[in-house]
Amino acid sequence: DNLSIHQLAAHGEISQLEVHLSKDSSLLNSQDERGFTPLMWAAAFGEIMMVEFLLQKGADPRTLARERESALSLASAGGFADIVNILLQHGVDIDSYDWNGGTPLLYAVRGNHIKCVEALLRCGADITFEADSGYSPVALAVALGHKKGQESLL
Amino acid sequence: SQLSLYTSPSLPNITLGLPAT
Repeated sequence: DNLSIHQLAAHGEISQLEVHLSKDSSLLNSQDERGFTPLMWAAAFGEIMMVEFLLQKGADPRTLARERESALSLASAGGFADIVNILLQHGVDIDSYDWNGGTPLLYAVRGNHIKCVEALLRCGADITFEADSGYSPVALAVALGHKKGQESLL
Repeated sequence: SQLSLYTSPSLPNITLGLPAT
């Protein structure tokens, strides 16, 4: 019963999370020690109904964590295309980059998550953006041998 | 029901293990 709001978000426990919010509404966008919000936890763990619930309550999908991680990058890295689509409908920065110059598209390509790659491309993700190490999405797909990723990008 | 604690989300290093371009 003493799980944090972030843990409840990751577990998709909407009713328990709602109890926390009823006591302290500021928890909605509270950031943990690394700067992750409940929405980021839900996005990272693929909890789509929780993502929708938090957004409906007014959670800010544009918040960045301490090393500039975003909910969109977390969902893309996890391969959760439905959540990627929901976040893209909420006006997030599609090309936000973080501590190693990763963008949502780079994470989707790295994880070989084709549906996420295509959702991001459909919404105009910058295909030329290179990671700090100089890899563009196409170069990354080739280096990792992700054929489908290459096809989507090309 | 007891929920197990998840570890904090993290993003993988994009190019770990790949040759420098």
